[in-house]
Amino acid sequence: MRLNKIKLAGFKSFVDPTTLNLTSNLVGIVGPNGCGKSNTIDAVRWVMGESSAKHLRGQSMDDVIFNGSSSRKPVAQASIELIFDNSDGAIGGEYAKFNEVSVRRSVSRDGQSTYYLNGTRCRRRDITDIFLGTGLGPRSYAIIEQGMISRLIEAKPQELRVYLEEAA
Amino acid sequence: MRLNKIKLAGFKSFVDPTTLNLTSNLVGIVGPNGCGKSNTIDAVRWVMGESSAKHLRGQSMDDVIFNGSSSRKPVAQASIELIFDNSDGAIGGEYAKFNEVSVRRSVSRDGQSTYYLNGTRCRRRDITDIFLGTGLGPRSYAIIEQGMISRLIEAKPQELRVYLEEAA
Amino acid sequence: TRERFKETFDKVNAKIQEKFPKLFGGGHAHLEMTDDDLLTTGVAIMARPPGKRISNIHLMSGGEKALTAVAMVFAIFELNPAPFCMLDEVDAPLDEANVGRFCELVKEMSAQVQFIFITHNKVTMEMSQQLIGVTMRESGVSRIVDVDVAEAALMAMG
Amino acid sequence: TRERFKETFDKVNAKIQEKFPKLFGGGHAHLEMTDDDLLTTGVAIMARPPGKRISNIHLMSGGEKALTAVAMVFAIFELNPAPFCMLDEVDAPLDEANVGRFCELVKEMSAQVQFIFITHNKVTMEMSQQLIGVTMRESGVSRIVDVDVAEAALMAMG
Ligand SMILES: Nc1ncnc2c1ncn2[C@@H]1O[C@H](COP(=O)(O)OP(=O)(O)OP(=O)(O)O)[C@@H](O)[C@H]1O
Ligand SMILES: Nc1ncnc2c1ncn2[C@@H]1O[C@H](COP(=O)(O)OP(=O)(O)OP(=O)(O)O)[C@@H](O)[C@H]1O
Ligand SMILES: [Mg+2]
Ligand SMILES: [Mg+2]
Repeated sequence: MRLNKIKLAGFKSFVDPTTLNLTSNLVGIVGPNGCGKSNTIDAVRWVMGESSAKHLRGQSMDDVIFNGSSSRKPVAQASIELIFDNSDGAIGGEYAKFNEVSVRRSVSRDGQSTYYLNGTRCRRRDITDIFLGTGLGPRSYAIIEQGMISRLIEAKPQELRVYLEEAA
Repeated sequence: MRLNKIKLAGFKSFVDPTTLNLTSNLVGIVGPNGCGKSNTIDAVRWVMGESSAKHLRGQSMDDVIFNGSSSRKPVAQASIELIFDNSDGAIGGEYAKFNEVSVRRSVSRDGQSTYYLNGTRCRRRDITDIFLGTGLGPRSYAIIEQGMISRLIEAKPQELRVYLEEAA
Repeated sequence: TRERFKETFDKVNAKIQEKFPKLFGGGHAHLEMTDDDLLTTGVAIMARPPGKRISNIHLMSGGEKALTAVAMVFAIFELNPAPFCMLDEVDAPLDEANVGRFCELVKEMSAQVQFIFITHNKVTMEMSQQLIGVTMRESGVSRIVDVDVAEAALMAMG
Repeated sequence: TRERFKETFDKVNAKIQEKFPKLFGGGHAHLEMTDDDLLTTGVAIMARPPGKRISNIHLMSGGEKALTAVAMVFAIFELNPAPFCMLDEVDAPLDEANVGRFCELVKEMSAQVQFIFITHNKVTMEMSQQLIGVTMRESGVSRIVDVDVAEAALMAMG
């Protein structure tokens, strides 16, 4: 199983439809401060089902929708899609037979999220289900955001215990 | 008033007597992780009267004494001396007439600190007194340690207020 | 449950003992329970960089703490290894030698894991096989462009 | 006292408005009181990098937050300007353009203030007029040596 593409539209500073094609196992993301790099991390976390706005550096769930700039008006919805190569069948269940599995989430200004698997609407629970056993999910250690390292460093013994338990 | 030299002996990883000669107004300190750079910051803070061990990244005041390595035994005392050029008389009072003012602090394993001004023993209070009006002191914004920036960033409004009040 | 926590603790403990020496070029680290009761004990990270004495992570230098935390992150990651791992600027406080070893370990793990890493560090950029540049030419609007390492250096100039 | 706090607030507010545009190459920042009562109000930092909308510091990117905090640090420093200022790795999360402007501001302030800065960043090293290298050749024992920028780059290799 590998992640082939990340498609963003209307998500934070990625107002225009944008596709990240991941063609290797060592992909660096670079650019000046504030250009949107960490927003791609938020995007992946969000589409995998993150339901707490503060884990996405916002205050409410519609904070992920592009809210305008000096040159653009705000938009009404945000969408993130992940396209996985599933030729090894690691994504199991009814999607095991698909070579490509696409997971998509969109949200509108009223805060309502909609989820899609291979283009078909589904529940958030279906998304988290197909990730079971793959090590993925919104709180997985597959996503280490800016500040996570400091949090680990500062963690008191009880907090570190909780991190271990959550990860198990 | 300028800082000409920092002399360290037995202080944290600076077990051997070491002198930093500061010959310019733009001095960079470089070296690998863990080689002792931040220890020089602790040293300056300490000699200016820092009395809280946790502001020196320790648990008790004698944690600043070199406690041994695979090649050296621990030592019994630590000493830091700052040598200031005072030709502009910025350090006032009875020391205003000295072109050079030296401030020294040493501590032994029992945690007892001894302070010296121009080689003469004095109280901690005399040290903090000569710094009055110079902007210096253990909690002055003249010393920005690793992690201070994060603390400012994370500060809630009430904490930020306290920082302002302390600095005034 | 007691068994489940003990099992997680042991697995992560084994992994951090494997990762730490690769990141530090030697030395050792392990996890310790702060208490005898498995239901309530806290967990502490003890580490000994090469040539130094063992201490709690809290007593290490800024860069040593960060690198030890990276060892911990990779150890926990391998409990439930996902097909990809995204790292946001974990290399910021590291000196060049430590960045180099960090890159070596990421390369080694990339045989099974797809790494996507955000960085400002030129050494880390050089280890990538694909570089995606993010720009904000138009105020507040992010765009991406494929870059090579030389271009990335220019882009970092903002 | 109310007057004292207001006076401090106003001075630092004036200073951060001066420092921020120099560090960001434009834009604006200011302090806000979160409350009407001078005795109990909190303080918030509001900032607008060039081309962006004003927001609380908490909503900025990692590097933008750090650079805004540096503007705040220098503003508070100038309340009671000491003859020297020691900075420990404040440039770690900054991109090259921001490091460059940070260096320019430090150079400008160094007309009156002696700066001693710890850094792993080559651009910052290049602005120094004196470089002190710290090494730990012998385990656990720090020594210092004067270096030039090329040597410093080698030393950073650990
Ligand atoms: N909902 C939104 N609409 C428009 N822009 C947004 C939204 N949310 C965040 N942004 C913008 O995204 C930018 C932050 O991007 P991000 O945190 O990804 O930066 P970065 O590239 O990681 O920078 P750094 O190197 O400093 O960490 C900010 O300028 C912020 O204003
Ligand atoms: N009392 C002590 N006796 C001996 N060594 C000590 C003592 N206190 C601290 N040290 C050592 O000093 C070293 C830490 O130095 P310091 O924090 O100055 O590193 P640094 O150069 O700032 O590194 P970084 O770039 O990672 O921030 C540690 O190895 C620690 O073991
Ligand atoms: Mg970021
Ligand atoms: Mg340090």
